[in-house]
Amino acid sequence: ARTRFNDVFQKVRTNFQETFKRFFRGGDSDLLLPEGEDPLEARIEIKARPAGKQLRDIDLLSGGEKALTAISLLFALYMVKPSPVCVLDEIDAPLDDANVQRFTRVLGEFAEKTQFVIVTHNKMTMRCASSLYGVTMQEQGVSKIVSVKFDDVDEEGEIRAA
Amino acid sequence: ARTRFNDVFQKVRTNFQETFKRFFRGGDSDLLLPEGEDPLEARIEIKARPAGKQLRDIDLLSGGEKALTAISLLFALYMVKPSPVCVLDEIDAPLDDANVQRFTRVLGEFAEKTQFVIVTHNKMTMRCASSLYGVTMQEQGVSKIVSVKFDDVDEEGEIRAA
Amino acid sequence: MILSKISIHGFKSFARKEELRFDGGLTVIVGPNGCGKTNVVDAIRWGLGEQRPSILRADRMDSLIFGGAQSAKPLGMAEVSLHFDNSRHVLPIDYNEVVVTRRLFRSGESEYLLNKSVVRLKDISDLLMDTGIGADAYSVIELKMVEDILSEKAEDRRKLIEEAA
Amino acid sequence: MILSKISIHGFKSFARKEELRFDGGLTVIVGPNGCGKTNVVDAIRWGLGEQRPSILRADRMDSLIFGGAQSAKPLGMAEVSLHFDNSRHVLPIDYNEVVVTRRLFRSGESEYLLNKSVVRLKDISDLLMDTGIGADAYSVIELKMVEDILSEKAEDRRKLIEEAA
Ligand SMILES: Nc1ncnc2c1ncn2[C@@H]1O[C@H](COP(=O)(O)OP(=O)(O)OP(=O)(O)O)[C@@H](O)[C@H]1O
Ligand SMILES: Nc1ncnc2c1ncn2[C@@H]1O[C@H](COP(=O)(O)OP(=O)(O)OP(=O)(O)O)[C@@H](O)[C@H]1O
Ligand SMILES: [Mg+2]
Ligand SMILES: [Mg+2]
Repeated sequence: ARTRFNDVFQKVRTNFQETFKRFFRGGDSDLLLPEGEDPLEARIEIKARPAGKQLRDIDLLSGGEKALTAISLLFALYMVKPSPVCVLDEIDAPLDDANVQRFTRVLGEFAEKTQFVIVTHNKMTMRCASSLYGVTMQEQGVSKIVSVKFDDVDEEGEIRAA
Repeated sequence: ARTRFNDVFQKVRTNFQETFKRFFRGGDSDLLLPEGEDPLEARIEIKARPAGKQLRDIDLLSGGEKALTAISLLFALYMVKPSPVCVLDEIDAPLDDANVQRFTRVLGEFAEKTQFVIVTHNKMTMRCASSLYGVTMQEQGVSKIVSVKFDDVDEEGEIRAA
Repeated sequence: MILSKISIHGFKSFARKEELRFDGGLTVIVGPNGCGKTNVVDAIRWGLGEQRPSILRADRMDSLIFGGAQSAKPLGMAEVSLHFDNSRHVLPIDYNEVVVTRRLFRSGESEYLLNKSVVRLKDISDLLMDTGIGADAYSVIELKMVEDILSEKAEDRRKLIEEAA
Repeated sequence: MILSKISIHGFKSFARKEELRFDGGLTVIVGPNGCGKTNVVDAIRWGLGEQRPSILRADRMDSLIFGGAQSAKPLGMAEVSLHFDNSRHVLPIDYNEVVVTRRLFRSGESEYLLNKSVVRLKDISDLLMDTGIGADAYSVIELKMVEDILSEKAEDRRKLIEEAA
């Protein structure tokens, strides 16, 4: 069990260093197991340094930088063991438009091995969909699922009757 | 102290019932002090029921409904005691476009008594600004404040050099 | 293995039977605040065997059953079915389509079905083991979880790596 | 009483002195992720007397001082000044403009100034008392706080109402 965990840990670590650079256009990141402790029990430390900045405590990152770091780690895991289905709920909300574009580009690359289900209010993320669904409450308090074309989603995020 | 607290509590409660209806176009809300307990010590319970739905535990509200309920309570407090300055950091992120429009309309009404400082990535909120500032890191790792016109903010939320 | 369809009936705000088909690519779900998008996410988690009410934003399990609205009476049962296309036989079972169904009754009783025959929860967890989509896996990520994944307490991070091992 | 200007120097990512003027209406701050918008919000909180490092997302107070970047060396001091237009004499002090300044040195020493003369923190809290903009008041709201305001634990809600009393 120990060698297996170590093996996977090293793979995720290398992947994380790669996906982080892709999202932050530079910078560096790392996952560390404290020396001398049993790998099956020890805490896993995470380091993240956006390009051009000093390495600081992970809590000092901004809201968008934290979301992007967590997403990089998630994709690093998928590179080791792709999950057939991945559900993301408004994870793009803290991202600025430039980061949303990078996020959706990487999603497209992973969409071969993993099927994504994404809940969002962001128009740019909607455009990347291969199929788009709307949830409405035409009857108050009762949810209904309708299939939607991108042009049907108006300014309000409301779905015009398809 | 007790009559003063009770007095303010009742005012905030009535205001909250009013602001909540304004944001949710109906529905009802309440703030309750459990019977028989000392008003200065008792927990304040909050109830919120969007239009057409049953009254349920506040934890069952959606992300956007929770943000809107908290904003209604905040404005109810401002009606009792306006704070000269109010700073809101990405509080519009979970809101759909229809709710962002309602939020900015109410902000406009309160802007006579209270000065608002709003951090946002949402283009609709940006349009309501009386003055717009950008924070950039032209020098990596060093923040700089620039004054911006709405047209300068491009798709990316980046600020074109003014 | 692809999740090809989910059907939801009586779970949270879904008073009537609703279906959502997946094409294996990027499925995006949109809609106004409070209309039921995250309830679909919760339905996927619940259907995969999630046992903790707090993860499903409920204080007790029976608040998962449709509790009524202006135009619809409360229901007695919540049911979610997840349809998987198993034509490449990733799941160790002899069917081309595998349907995992979970039911909850007002009485508190639960029922699990595999291709319409009643099984135990353990049969479903064993089936989904090692595929990366069980209830515990990292396959559902909400914005609120970002703080946990990066936080000092690090348990969540370890669990994520262990799941991949 | 209007907050007319804030100047920030050496606080968090502000290596050079920067100023932001307010016109009393709706001031909106925009910019890409990680550029320093929430650091401006933290500067306002800190300038008003906030003492808890956790509210300012710092593990210790000295991580509030600019720690260096590719093109700029770490600084020895953080300073924030808040300028208030007091022409209607809302603040019980005889000036038309009131400037509240806070400094922090690498040594850990703090300094508070009112219109350029050194005062104690207590003098600043007394001055801002009952105006609704002290450090404890409900004048700064972040998205993360929405969960707290509505949560079961209700302490935060009580504090909000008490502040208005
Ligand atoms: N058992 C139940 N019966 C009926 N309605 C329910 C039940 N449980 C939750 N709801 C309703 O579901 C709604 C929340 O839906 P959900 O959280 O999915 O919204 P959402 O589409 O994700 O919105 P947002 O964009 O704000 O995140 C609430 O208004 C709540 O009243
Ligand atoms: N003492 C310090 N010295 C230098 N830089 C610092 C210091 N403290 C924090 N920072 C930097 O400030 C950045 C965070 O800024 P901030 O949280 O204000 O971003 P933001 O504009 O709010 O972004 P978002 O849109 O993602 O919320 C981090 O990248 C961090 O490295
Ligand atoms: Mg939601
Ligand atoms: Mg921020």
